[in-house]
Amino acid sequence: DTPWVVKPEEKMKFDSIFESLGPAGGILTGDKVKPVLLNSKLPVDILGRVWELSDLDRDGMLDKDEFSVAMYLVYRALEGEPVPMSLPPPLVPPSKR
Amino acid sequence: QYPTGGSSTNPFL
Repeated sequence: DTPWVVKPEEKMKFDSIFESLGPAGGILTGDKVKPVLLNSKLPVDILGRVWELSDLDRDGMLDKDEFSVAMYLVYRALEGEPVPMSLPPPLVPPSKR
Repeated sequence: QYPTGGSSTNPFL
């Protein structure tokens, strides 16, 4: 089994951001996540792709693991790494494989 | 897989 690329320390950080946004029933709606991602100052088309890759069940909302994927991609993008066109297997949360 | 264009589940589109 491939370990998830989101490290436990990062996951804890992302989880605390997730909780601070007031998830309802353990999920965040798009309108709650959007301003956070926009805060990164990344281009909207990049953020749109980040959303596509992280909303794995395409319900327009992110659960904790999906949110971690989104944050991971945003942080990597801010470090200058390109956002992939499709989600590499190591980035898929173990709970969703 | 999913319809392209006007994906209502993506708040950035």
